[in-house]
Amino acid sequence: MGCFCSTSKNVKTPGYEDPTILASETPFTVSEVEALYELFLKLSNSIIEDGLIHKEEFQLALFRNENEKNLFADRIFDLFDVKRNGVIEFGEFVRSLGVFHPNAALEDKIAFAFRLYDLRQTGYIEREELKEMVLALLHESDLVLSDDMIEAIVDKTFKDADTKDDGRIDQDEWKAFVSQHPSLIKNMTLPYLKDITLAFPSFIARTEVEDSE
Amino acid sequence: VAPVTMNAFELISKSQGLNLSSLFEK
Repeated sequence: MGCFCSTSKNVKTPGYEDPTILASETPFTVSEVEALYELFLKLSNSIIEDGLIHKEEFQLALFRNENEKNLFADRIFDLFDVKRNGVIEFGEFVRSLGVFHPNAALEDKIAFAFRLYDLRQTGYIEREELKEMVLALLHESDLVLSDDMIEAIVDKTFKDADTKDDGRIDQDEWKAFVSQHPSLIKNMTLPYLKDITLAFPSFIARTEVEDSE
Repeated sequence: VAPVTMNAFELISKSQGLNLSSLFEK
């Protein structure tokens, strides 16, 4: 596999966007956006060298296996793929990862997690969706629970979260539930994003734009 | 035996598919 990236700074991937604009719209600095471009190049050329992240490349990065099927990884990919064209472009990658930045607004993290769990995109998390997600998690883990136990866990969680008792969890109920259980969105923060320039320092020698406060 | 107090969303949040830190591993 050849190097597609650092030696040709003027050749950008399809969907490339100006780092200064992306930095103005996200919690990232210009330097961090440029470092993310290094990561993006690596991910987007891991299987198909076209500078776009395909689902198989996303799965390969997450699981070290391009054929790994995972409900949640699929949902994350679909949310990152804002244009719904089957690939993640650089701008989509940066804007979506911005939600996972430690400095991103808590309400953005809560809203993203809601959309993630609203599998059928109805604007509500329904009981069947919750059970489907629990079953998917059990399938990927070594944890074995009886169907009665799964039903009990889903019932209890739904009873606690669905405070309006209308059989579905809306965004306000989700927000209230997360405020009672903040650990639920722990995975919505990636501390790595604060150190991204250390993880991908090679852009520094060729950076074109100075950061400004 | 899992306690019935287990939170379904807590369980779900443990999925490897939601662990994006893997993207940053070299």
